[in-house]
Amino acid sequence: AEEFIDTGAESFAPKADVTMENQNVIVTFDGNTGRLKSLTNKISQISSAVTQDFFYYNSSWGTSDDEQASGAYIFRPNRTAVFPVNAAPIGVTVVRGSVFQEVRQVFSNWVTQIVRLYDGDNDVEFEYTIGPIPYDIPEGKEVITRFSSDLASGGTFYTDANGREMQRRDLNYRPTWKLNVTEPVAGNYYPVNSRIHTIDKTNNRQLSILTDRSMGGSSLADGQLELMVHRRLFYDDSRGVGEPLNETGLLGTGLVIRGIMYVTLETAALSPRAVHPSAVLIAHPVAMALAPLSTDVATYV
Amino acid sequence: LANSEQLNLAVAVLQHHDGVSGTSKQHVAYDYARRVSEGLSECETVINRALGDLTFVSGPSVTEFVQCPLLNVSICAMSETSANFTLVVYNPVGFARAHLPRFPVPFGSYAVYDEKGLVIPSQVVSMPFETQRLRAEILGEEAAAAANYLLVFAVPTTGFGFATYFVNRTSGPNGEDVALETAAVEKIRS
Repeated sequence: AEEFIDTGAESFAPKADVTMENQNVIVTFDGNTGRLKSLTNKISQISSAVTQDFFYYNSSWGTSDDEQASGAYIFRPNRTAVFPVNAAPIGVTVVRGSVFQEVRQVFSNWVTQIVRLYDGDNDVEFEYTIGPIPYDIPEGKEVITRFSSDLASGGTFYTDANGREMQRRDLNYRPTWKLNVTEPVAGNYYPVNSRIHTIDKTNNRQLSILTDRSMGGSSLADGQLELMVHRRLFYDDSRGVGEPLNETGLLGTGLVIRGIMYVTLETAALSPRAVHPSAVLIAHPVAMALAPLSTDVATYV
Repeated sequence: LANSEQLNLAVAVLQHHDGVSGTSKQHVAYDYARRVSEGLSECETVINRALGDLTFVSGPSVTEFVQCPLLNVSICAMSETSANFTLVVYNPVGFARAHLPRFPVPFGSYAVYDEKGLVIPSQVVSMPFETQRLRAEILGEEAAAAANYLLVFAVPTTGFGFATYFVNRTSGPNGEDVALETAAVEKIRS
């Protein structure tokens, strides 16, 4: 009961943007790149240019002046630059219906994502599937997703303290000592156990991301939020584990992971109220059980 | 005589800093996973019996309940093999909310009923390629081919409450799919 419409998939003609919209949110994707382009909160009447993409850092195996390698304990990229998983336009399929709409994105043969908007929801669900990370370079890959927005955040972002109070984080700064920045990326990474957000106080906008698992996160530029979603490393960091973080999984090909992020654009004052229900749903999911139905529904009722 | 003690013990072991941070050796990580899996399996039985006691005066015996811990990769034996099934949802927090499960199903058209027997909105979509690939890796090609669709519907529950839903396949006289509502799929770029 579905219809596939091929709109000239392989042509390079400019394509119209793709939007998903419900009562509360408008999500726009660039028709030419296939990537997220903007978010709009219809109720609060705010919007933001937000792009999202997947990148990876190359892991460090140590340098002559510092032999510390990136490993299970240590995150240490060998340079500040990130590499896109795929810089070219990505494959996109759109599914629309009354219960939910979704945009299926294929970034590469090892990174895919489905962006869903459910009827009535005020957050957007990003379900990513990543792996097996290719074994094609001697350095390992540390895969991140990065949301880049036009929020003027002034180098400040917030991460949760073990799912509890939100802690203020400032780029290249520690509140209790003078920081000597030797690791411009890793030195600004913080634990994200449930959420990360950044605020544009001038324009009263807050971009929030809820995670379904603990990961590392940061904001290395104004308006940016990035989260490390997967790693595959080929050197031990000599901190005790004695093994490189090179999980092959039970299938032997490399670990495939699937996770969900919930993204919300809201005013700073209303954001906690908007984010909290989904946070509770992640931390305390419903219990579901199924059983065979041997009679017709009317009889059963 | 299932109980939650086994999961309790498994989580206690996992409080070790290697379990929390993911810095264990691989064989230890597998052992953590085994302990949690066995604990969760016991707890499934506990929850199934509790939901059975809450829900059914008559009907399926409580031992017929199953859960689908691999639903995140769209694997659920009950929904994949039964054209009709019952879903019971329990909300463990104190305020009302809706959850939107996605069940892998073999057919392209279904009707979903609430506990009053009224049809509620539902949507069937084709299974994404990546999900089909994951299913094939876990189940094998043949078993994975049993379900090519995902059935999605909202299941609102009250605070500390539960709700029952019924899923029926809808079909025409020749067994063909007859959807109550169709979803449009547009392939922008392959």
